[in-house]
Amino acid sequence: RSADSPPVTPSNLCKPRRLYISFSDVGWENWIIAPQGYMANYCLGECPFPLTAELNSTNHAILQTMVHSLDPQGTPQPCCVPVRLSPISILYYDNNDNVVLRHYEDMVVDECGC
Amino acid sequence: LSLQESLLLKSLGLSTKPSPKTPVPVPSVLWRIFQNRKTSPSTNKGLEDACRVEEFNVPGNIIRVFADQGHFVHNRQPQALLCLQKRLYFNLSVLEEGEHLTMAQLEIKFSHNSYHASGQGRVFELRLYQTSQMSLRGMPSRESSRTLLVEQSFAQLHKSLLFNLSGVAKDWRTYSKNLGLILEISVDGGDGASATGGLQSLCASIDSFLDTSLLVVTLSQQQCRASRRRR
Repeated sequence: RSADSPPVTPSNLCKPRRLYISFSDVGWENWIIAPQGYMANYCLGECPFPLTAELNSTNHAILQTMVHSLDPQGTPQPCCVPVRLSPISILYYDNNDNVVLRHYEDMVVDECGC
Repeated sequence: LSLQESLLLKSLGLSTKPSPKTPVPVPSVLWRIFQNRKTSPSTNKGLEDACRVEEFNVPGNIIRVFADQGHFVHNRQPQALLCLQKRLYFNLSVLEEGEHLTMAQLEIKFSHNSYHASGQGRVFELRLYQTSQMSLRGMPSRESSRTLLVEQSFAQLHKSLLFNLSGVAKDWRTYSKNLGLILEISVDGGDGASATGGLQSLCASIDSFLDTSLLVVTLSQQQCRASRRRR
């Protein structure tokens, strides 16, 4: 175990964090009719050794944490990434001023994993 | 940032960031479907649900409402019973290559406040033709250049009429094959009303004719890959 690494508390573990995306912040408010924004979330946190089942780890991540624990300088910890996303529906004007309602996949982070 | 934006817009099926010039009001049916999805998000449902429009019971994940770009046809010698003749045109060339059209519904909308007492009880005849050959302006269109799609009588004007045009609209994706439709509304001159000035006032109630739009449901095969059922 590396001596200078800070202790990992449950709040530091890899998990979804709340993020509200407002379409006006990205300058899309004049063509997106609804919603005005949505809770998109994001993944943040550590994937420490040993990886527990709650961290939705891949086999690759488990091996990477093992190698990281042996050689922290040479191999980084696995990343915390979305493992389950859900769609949202967006109502907007297209390039020809038609009104469109479209279902978009992978817009909201529901679960994160290592 | 603009490169990121253009990549994202492309993945959303848009060539550039839209900048609506004359934004039309949102059709109530789209608003209703949007609200339904908002209250019951498909988080726990499978891809099959996300790729189906329950409201119309058809496969699809994109619903577009196209505004009519056609114009009124003005004949030099108006036919006695013909109140209205209008070309209907919907530009379906925006559909992407991987999209499969599963439904097209024409809506002919009449306003609520134009119910004329003179028109009460009168029967109107609606005919919708598919144009198969263009005729020059001022030249009479030949009967052979158009195919009758719909013939319907209606008495009241303060409502919408809906017609299924799924079969016809599939051809309209090819720009050269899209010659639009001809809409004709006439009055039934059974009691000799056409001989009097009464006909004009009857036709005036057709002024309530507001607009037409085409609702199109498509299935993006990129997002909704067809799954083969196990035999």
